[in-house]
Amino acid sequence: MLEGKFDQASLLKKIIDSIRDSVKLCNFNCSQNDGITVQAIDDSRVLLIALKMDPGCFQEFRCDRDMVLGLDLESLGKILKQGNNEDYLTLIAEDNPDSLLIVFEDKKKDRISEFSLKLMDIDSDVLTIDDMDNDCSITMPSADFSKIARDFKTMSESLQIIVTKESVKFKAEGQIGSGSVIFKPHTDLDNPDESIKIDMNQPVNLTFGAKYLNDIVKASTLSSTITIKLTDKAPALFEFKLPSGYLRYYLAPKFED
Amino acid sequence: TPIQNDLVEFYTMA
Repeated sequence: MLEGKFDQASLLKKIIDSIRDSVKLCNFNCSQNDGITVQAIDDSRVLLIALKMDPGCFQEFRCDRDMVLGLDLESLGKILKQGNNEDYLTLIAEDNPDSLLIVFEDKKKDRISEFSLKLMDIDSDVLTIDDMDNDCSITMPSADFSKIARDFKTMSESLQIIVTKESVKFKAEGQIGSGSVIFKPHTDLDNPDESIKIDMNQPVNLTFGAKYLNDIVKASTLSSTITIKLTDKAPALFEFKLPSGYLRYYLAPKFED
Repeated sequence: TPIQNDLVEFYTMA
């Protein structure tokens, strides 16, 4: 049996809102030690989502035996809208389930809402992603990165990320002209999440689809910082930390033909 | 114009 209780429904709501425009169907893998993990690739095979909700994400978590919950995220999203952000949210599944029970409890009123979501058999390819050495790692406020991704999408289909030891530069070239934003590393002692940290082994210059970056920055609601790991001619990793665990996006770059 | 790569080509199926 699975029983996972979130202190606030808003955490799962934000996570599902961050991924459901990229993937519609995915398997939630549940286990006692790892909590709930998800790996899913978007239909265009450009973006991969790796989610890890450790048991620490939950106020209470038990999973007596490993199980896989095949979920339609659009349907799950409809049910999650029924609860309030502050509610307790509990996911309950029996062994070999054909449905997932979702329970909202209002903390102040004696109100309990229960929903049952039908599960699906989902065939999905799982990719092995080894921890590799990256050429660069940037940690910056997620709001800043989100603004760049949203603003530059109106100018160009692509966004270039150029990292040197001294700076990270975001650059877009489109029909109407071009633009760039440069950030230099700095440490904000009063507000550490406002700091910008650049670790560089080798400079990189990579280009990504603006559409996918716009999907990725939907997760900015989950964490005030984002870590971007870049390696020449390889997929980039965009990571948002959860209270315990992470939401990662792996995005294939664009190359010149 | 740069060409979009397929992510799956970078990794192996588990």
